[in-house]
Amino acid sequence: LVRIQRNKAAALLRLAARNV
Amino acid sequence: SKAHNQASVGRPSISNSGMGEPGNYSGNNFMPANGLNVVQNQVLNLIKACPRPEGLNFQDLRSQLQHMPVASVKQAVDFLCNEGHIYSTVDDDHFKSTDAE
Repeated sequence: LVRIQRNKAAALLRLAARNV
Repeated sequence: SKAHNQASVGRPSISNSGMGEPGNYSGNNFMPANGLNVVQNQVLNLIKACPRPEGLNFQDLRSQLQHMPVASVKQAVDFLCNEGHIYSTVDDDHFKSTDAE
């Protein structure tokens, strides 16, 4: 599902933003 | 024959007072190393541990954390979502962890 991919991508982005 | 076995009485035993008193951290176990609180950590670990491709659903989460109020579990899930540790999959009740280790 696209939705899952999108959520995962968004989550990874958030996580990455956190870890900067 | 001298069987003088003088034990070396070199230095007086230093009692290092002040250092090395363990367990003196006034323990608030609300913040383990990774900045998550206890509930959040448990939720994250459960979600991580779920082998299903669609992730762990909220009902399972709840039933595995029965000692906690639903509200806290929900709160922890929200927090983890916001931080990007987990994300929802097939619907808003299924969650997977991003840190795939």
